[in-house]
Amino acid sequence: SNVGMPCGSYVEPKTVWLPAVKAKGLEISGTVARRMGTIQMELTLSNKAMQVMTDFAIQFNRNSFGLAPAAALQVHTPLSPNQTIDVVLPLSTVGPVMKMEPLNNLQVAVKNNIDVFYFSCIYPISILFVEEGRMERQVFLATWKDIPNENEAQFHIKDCRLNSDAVSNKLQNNNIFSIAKRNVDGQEMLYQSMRLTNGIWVLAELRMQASSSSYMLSLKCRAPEVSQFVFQSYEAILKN
Amino acid sequence: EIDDGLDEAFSRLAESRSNP
Repeated sequence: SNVGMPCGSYVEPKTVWLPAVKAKGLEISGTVARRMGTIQMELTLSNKAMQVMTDFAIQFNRNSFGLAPAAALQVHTPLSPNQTIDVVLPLSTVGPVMKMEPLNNLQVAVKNNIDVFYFSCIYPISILFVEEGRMERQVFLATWKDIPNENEAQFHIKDCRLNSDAVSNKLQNNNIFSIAKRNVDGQEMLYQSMRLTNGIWVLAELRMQASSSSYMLSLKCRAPEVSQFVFQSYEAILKN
Repeated sequence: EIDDGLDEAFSRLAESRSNP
């Protein structure tokens, strides 16, 4: 069990983003991860064509949080038929911004010596939670009061049996910080904060009933359109 | 938790949320 132990941040398993049939034999699978404060795209490139592939480059369309490659795609050697390589591409969040649908959608173009190929991928919003996301308690209380009720969104997290310390630890490994814990009538209430790379703060109340395996998550944010993506990240973090 | 004098405020918040 990982209870009480630092176990790293949640990283989605790689999925196929570009099937070989759509890219003249180039297959790309990948994931976007946050590791030690750095956001990176982790790619596996497979050459399923009959010819060598060279001259790789990558470009992103503008996107909701300004994600952009922070370096060139490093594929040093030609990729032979049937060869597969893993590549890590560091990302920055200071690229051009345009609101995407859904918000966490990223459109990517990859070129090689054969052609240019396009694909879309979805990344977990938790990669954008910064290490400096612990809000001061006084500021939290004032902000919680200040954000109007119509900006509050509520979600159920079902089938989760972790205790509140395990929950806090798992979330903190993903830069979701518990700043207060209260027990009221047998319910554990955790008050939490996180900050996105673009400066948006999200405040959370996680309510856990001892008798139930379902948690209630209430999120308050001045940009409430991010809330459903934050909920998705809570689910992924707590259930993995 | 650090005793910053806000413990009571969080208790009030939690109670108001539990019993609106």
